[in-house]
Amino acid sequence: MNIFRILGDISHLISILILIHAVSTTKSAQGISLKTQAAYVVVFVSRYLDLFFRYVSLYNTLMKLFFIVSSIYVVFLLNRYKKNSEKTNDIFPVWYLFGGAFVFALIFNYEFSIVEILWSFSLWLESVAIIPQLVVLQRTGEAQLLTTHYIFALGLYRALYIPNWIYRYYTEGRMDKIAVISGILQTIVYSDFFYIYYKKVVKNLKFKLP
Amino acid sequence: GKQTKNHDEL
Repeated sequence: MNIFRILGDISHLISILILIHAVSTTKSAQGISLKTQAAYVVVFVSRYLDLFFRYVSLYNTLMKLFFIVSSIYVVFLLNRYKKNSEKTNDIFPVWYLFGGAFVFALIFNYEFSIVEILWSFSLWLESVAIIPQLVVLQRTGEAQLLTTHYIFALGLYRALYIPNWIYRYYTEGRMDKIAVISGILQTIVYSDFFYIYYKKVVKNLKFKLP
Repeated sequence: GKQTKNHDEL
């Protein structure tokens, strides 16, 4: 395991902790897309089916369990704090993302089996799952700082996987084409957000310096 | 490089 992947996984872990912290302390689901979070439940459950038949390492198993359980917990929290009277900005037709990811999974997979197709589906779905959240962000106009930190940490995780894949290609001769291409797609989806985050958050912090 | 699935990645 190389430094890029560890940092990526830590970033992913932190993003979820930030989200849970933000929703439970404010007791509000405002500004968080339930559609994006429900998509992540589908992503993790369909990707980690190999928990039942393949043991990689304790680290791998614990992280997989964490991502499945925490994503379900987030959806539970959002449902608990969701106010029905509130005008929703969560309007993106998420079924397009599911449909598109499924078609891609049927075309690009390492084996035409249920487990392999679901694995590929999870990668494509993850690469675009943040879109409903970005739409909410855009429509709300101003977001809580924690929400933007959450999206940043979540985007950073897959971006850090890219140098990990380059490193593995040179050291191990490994190249997981589906993971790499969907990972690059995911980073492109985040690129606009990264730019705005840099402008708003990083520069504002600098402005506060004496 | 050979095309393989990285089973150890999350």
